[in-house]
Amino acid sequence: VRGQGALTQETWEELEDLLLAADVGPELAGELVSRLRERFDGQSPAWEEVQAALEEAVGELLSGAERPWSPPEGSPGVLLFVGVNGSGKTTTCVKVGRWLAGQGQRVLLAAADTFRAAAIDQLRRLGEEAQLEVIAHRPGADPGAVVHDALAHARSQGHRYLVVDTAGRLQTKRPLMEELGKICRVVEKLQGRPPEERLLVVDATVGQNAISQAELFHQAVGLTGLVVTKLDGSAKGGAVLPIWRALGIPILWLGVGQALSDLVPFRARDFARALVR
Amino acid sequence: SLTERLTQIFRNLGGKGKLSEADVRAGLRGIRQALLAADVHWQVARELLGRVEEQALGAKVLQSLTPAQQLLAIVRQELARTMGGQAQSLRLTGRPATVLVVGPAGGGKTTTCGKLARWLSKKGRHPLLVCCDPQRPAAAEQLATLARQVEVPFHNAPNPETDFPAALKKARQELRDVVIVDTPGVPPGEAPPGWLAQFVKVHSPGDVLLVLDALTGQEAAQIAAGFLPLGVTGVVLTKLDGDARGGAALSIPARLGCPIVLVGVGERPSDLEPFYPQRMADRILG
Ligand SMILES: Nc1nc2c(ncn2[C@@H]2O[C@H](COP(=O)(O)OP(=O)(O)OP(=O)(O)O)[C@@H](O)[C@H]2O)c(=O)[nH]1
Ligand SMILES: Nc1nc2c(ncn2[C@@H]2O[C@H](COP(=O)(O)OP(=O)(O)OP(=O)(O)O)[C@@H](O)[C@H]2O)c(=O)[nH]1
Ligand SMILES: [Mg+2]
Ligand SMILES: [Mg+2]
Repeated sequence: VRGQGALTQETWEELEDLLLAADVGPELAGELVSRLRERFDGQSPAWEEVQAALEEAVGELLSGAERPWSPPEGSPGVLLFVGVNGSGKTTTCVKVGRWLAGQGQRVLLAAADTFRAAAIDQLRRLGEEAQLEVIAHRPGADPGAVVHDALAHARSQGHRYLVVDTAGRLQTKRPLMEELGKICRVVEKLQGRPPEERLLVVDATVGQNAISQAELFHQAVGLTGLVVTKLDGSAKGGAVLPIWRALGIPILWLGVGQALSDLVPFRARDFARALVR
Repeated sequence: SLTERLTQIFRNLGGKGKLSEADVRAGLRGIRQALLAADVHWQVARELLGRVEEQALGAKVLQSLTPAQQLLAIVRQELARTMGGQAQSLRLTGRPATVLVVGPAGGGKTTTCGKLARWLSKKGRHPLLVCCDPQRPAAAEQLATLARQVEVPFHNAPNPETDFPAALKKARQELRDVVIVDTPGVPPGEAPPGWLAQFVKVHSPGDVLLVLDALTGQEAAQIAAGFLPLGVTGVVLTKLDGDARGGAALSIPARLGCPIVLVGVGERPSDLEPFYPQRMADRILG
């Protein structure tokens, strides 16, 4: 069917399957394919041409989602990392902290996951590896209190950034989502402004639930950006397309491995190419 | 609900009470959208609906007074049948029985190990929790903490080749009859490490449980397939306490013939339940 010049119904189905397999979801997959069918109506393009057109369409769709990191004015700038269980928050916190430190800035980490077994130990170990200072209380402590302490410490010691790791939580758990709002208010009380960055960490292997995650975390803290992790596998992370379309939340970084150096900036063109191929 | 939506589709097209084949196909397209939105693999959805169409183009649906209900009944039955029809259980063979827990990074293995230990203790067994994850920072601490919570002994085996025999020895000495083994999360796109395949060869665990996140999308069957060489005996689907529809519960048995045996429904040690295909079918259909 491919490369034979004439596009058949099968070709369009194949294209839709490709998009579905990438987790963009049935609505957007159908929409993108209809747009391409209109564009190539009456023509006989080769498969390569159609694929290139699709890549272009996806890239265009996502081009507004690119927001390269720009240092916030206020110091310390607070970066709050939130997301569902196991999405890669703790690892990402240290990756980002390490990256900021690599630019010559002083970074402090706050272990605000006081719930999960050995969460504080994990952040401390990773912090040691990245040579970043960690502020923590005992397991079971109030996360807001940890953030308050860490922020007070960052302010008095002149840290440029405070990176806050939080406990994983499923977005449908109201009390846990309200806890995040409380953490933001703690920061606001001390700084006179909420955390500069409120970032949702999303696992690239997650399917359509990513949309619900983005909606409800956005309601809870007002997300300023996304980080998509585990893109080092075959998952395309296509669920960010419907998220971007529905909520307009930009994507800052991509996690591409378990090592602390495995962090890259989000580039719409590269992301589109990887998704379509 | 899906029943309402289907009834709407049939009302708009069905016209004078009698449904045509074209109407049924329109209904199936609506169901397809629901399955895809539930993260069912696109190919699995296609094949399943193909089987449903054969059954649905009979008098049962076409002449039914409630065609939407009738069509959904066929779909629901086909889903439940594909997912195994009835609840499965652990084999727990061997003395001591060894349960190897494997899976992709962050799926919930370590937490599930703790849950399994509690589950088996409640059933009158005497588990030992063993950590064979030397790479994740504080993995041993995490499992040791869970072990304390569920009042089960813990053994660290960071170098599985030399340390696991010591764990078995400890199990025999302390009269533990089940050994639950936690392993490192495998990064997506990577095959399980060689030592894991070697472990399976040497120790022949009676159960090899693949722990997978119910939030996983179209990649679920592909990710699971990577673990099949280890001889997976069952899948534990985690994080079903959220609003994920859990299409992976259909994709994995459909494509790989691997049964779902347990589901994780929370972060506490008690949040582990048997898998019920009928319930899952309803959840997937929304
Ligand atoms: N391959 C790969 N693995 C990753 C990436 N990011 C995180 N991980 C792994 O995913 C697993 C979970 O990572 P964590 O950082 O503990 O995730 P978390 O969101 O903090 O988890 P909870 O705090 O338990 O909710 C670990 O095994 C990490 O090494 C990534 O970009 N690529
Ligand atoms: N809500 C919910 N959270 C769960 C469930 N199972 C595990 N978790 C959480 O998911 C996160 C990851 O769990 P882990 O047990 O660390 O996952 P893992 O597979 O061992 O991770 P790696 O060892 O890094 O591959 C933790 O925050 C757990 O508390 C579940 O059924 N429901
Ligand atoms: Mg964490
Ligand atoms: Mg683990």
